[in-house]
Amino acid sequence: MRFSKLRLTGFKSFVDPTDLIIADGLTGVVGPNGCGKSNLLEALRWVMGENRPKAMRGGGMEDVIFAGAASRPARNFAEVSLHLDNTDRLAPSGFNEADNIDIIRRITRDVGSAYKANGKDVRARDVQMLFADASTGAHSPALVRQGQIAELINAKPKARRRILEEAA
Amino acid sequence: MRFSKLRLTGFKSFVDPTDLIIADGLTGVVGPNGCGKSNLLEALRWVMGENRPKAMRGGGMEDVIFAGAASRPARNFAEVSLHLDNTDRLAPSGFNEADNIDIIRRITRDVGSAYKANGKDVRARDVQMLFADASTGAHSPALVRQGQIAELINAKPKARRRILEEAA
Amino acid sequence: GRERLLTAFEQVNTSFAMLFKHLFGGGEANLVMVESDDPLDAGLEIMCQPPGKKLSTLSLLSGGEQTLTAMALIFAVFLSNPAPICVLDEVDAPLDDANVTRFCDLLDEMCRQTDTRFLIITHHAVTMARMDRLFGVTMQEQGVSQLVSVDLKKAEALVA
Amino acid sequence: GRERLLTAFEQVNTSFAMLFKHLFGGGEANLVMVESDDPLDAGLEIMCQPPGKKLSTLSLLSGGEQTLTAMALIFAVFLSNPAPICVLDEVDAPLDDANVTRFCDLLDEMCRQTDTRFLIITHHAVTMARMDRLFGVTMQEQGVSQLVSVDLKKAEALVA
Ligand SMILES: Nc1ncnc2c1ncn2[C@@H]1O[C@H](COP(=O)(O)OP(=O)(O)OP(=O)(O)O)[C@@H](O)[C@H]1O
Ligand SMILES: Nc1ncnc2c1ncn2[C@@H]1O[C@H](COP(=O)(O)OP(=O)(O)OP(=O)(O)O)[C@@H](O)[C@H]1O
Ligand SMILES: [Mg+2]
Ligand SMILES: [Mg+2]
Repeated sequence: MRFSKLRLTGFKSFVDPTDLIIADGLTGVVGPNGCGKSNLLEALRWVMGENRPKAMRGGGMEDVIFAGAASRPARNFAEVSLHLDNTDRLAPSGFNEADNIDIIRRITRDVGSAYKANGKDVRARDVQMLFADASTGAHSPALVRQGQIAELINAKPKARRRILEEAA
Repeated sequence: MRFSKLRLTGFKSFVDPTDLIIADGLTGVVGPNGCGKSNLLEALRWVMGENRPKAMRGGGMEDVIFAGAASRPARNFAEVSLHLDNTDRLAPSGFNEADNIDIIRRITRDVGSAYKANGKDVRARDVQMLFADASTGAHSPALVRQGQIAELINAKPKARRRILEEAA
Repeated sequence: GRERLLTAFEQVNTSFAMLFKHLFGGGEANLVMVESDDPLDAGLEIMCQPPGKKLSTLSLLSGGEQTLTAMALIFAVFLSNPAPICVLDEVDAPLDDANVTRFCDLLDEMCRQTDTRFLIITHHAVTMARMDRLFGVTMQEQGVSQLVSVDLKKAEALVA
Repeated sequence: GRERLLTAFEQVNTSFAMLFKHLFGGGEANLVMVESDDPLDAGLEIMCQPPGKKLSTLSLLSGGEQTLTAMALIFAVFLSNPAPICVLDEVDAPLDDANVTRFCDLLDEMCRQTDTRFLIITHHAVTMARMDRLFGVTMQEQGVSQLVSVDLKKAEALVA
């Protein structure tokens, strides 16, 4: 199961539909301060089922909806879709029937989040389980937020132990 | 009262006597990771009366004594002296008689710290007061440790308020 | 007690708002007392709006934007009572080249307004180039630090 | 419960010690369980000794050394159960050029050992030059992000 594409629409500063193609090896993401690089990582964690606003630098889950800019009005929904290539049929059961797996999450103001997997409505829990079974997910230790290394260094020993629990 | 020179002997990785000349304007300090740059700032805060080991990245006050290296044995004392130019006679009273003020702090293993001001024994408190009256000192907001900005950003609002208290 | 804190707050808030605009080339920012009516017990929230973006708390800004904002606050506090010595340890690490340049412009401005002597620890080539002089720290002998005076060309080799 | 944690600990500790040596070009490092005999309740202390220096806890190391050590731990955990996707957001910020190069060598090694796809967010010119491809994020229109494909020369202008 390989991650091949991330599409953002109305998610934080990515108001227009934007595709990030994820290919093999090392892909660099560059740009000035504040242009949106960290928002891409947050979109990935969000579509995999992140449910804590603080982990998205926000006060509430709706803080990910495009809030408007100088020449653009605020949106009232945000959507991120993740396209997985499953030709190797290594996906967790329940999702292993198709060549491709498309996970879509949409949040609508005052309504909440809704998830789809290959067009079918699913619960947040199903999506979280899919990624957990595939050794990834919103809390994967392989997703290192900006400043997270400093947190690990400064953490008390008991807080640090939790990184090991991800491995166990 | 101007800061003109810092001398380190046996302080952390500066085992040999080392002079840092502090001139007007902007002085840059550069070098690879781990070469000793942050140790210089710690030496300055230490000679001004820093008394919390954690603020020196250590477990105990003796952690600032040179602990040895591949080809050098550990030392049993550390000393830092700070040379202040007081020709403008703007120093706090009690220290305002001389053209120069030399503050020396020495810590000896199993003995503790001793301070001198222009050759005369003084208490840690006297040194701390001198620098506090001169709008500086170990806890001056103008001394920004590595990672301290990140701490300020991530601090809870009540913890952040303390930076204002330094100003009041 | 309370009076002094409130006066300091007003003064720092004014400087902070001005320094933020200066560093971001526009926008707005303000300090807000939160969580208590008693200034001695309140917390400090930072509201900021970089140019062309929406007003939000500090936490919703990017890493570099948060750093620049925090710098504006630190210098606002500094200006209210300038210290004779200021040491900044790798504060420019999260900044891109454009913002590092603005940071250096701010340092020049501080040098004009105060008698403060500055020690700037940095890995950034842009910052190094803006200094009045450079000292290099080396460990030729493992575990033993030495200080050397360097000119800019040598420093770039030292840091690389 | 306890068994699994202890097994994970052993495996991660071995990888960690090896990755540390690899990243520092020598030295020693170890994870130690502290504050409790019960592994489910214990804390994790990190003992490290960069080449030519004394053994100490992580807290006595320099900023860059701490970052490199934390990277060794993160990758040790990663190797015990490689994820299909790994995203690193500006983890190279505190590193000097020599250490950034070692970090990139480690990434190449991870690519050889696993099928993981990596997204590396960075401001560092050295890191950019080591990537297989580059995407640039821009805000031509204030507050609105766009993604563009870039070649290395363009990226250096983007970041500057
Ligand atoms: N809901 C939202 N609507 C519109 N813009 C948003 C929203 N949430 C965050 N932003 C904007 O996104 C920007 C942050 O982007 P991001 O953190 O991705 O930057 P970055 O490229 O990682 O920068 P740095 O290099 O400084 O870390 C902020 O300027 C913020 O104003
Ligand atoms: N008591 C001591 N005796 C000998 N060496 C010490 C002592 N305390 C700290 N050190 C060494 O000093 C080094 C740290 O130096 P410092 O933090 O100043 O580095 P730095 O130049 O700031 O690096 P960076 O760019 O990574 O922040 C560490 O490698 C540590 O081993
Ligand atoms: Mg970022
Ligand atoms: Mg340092």
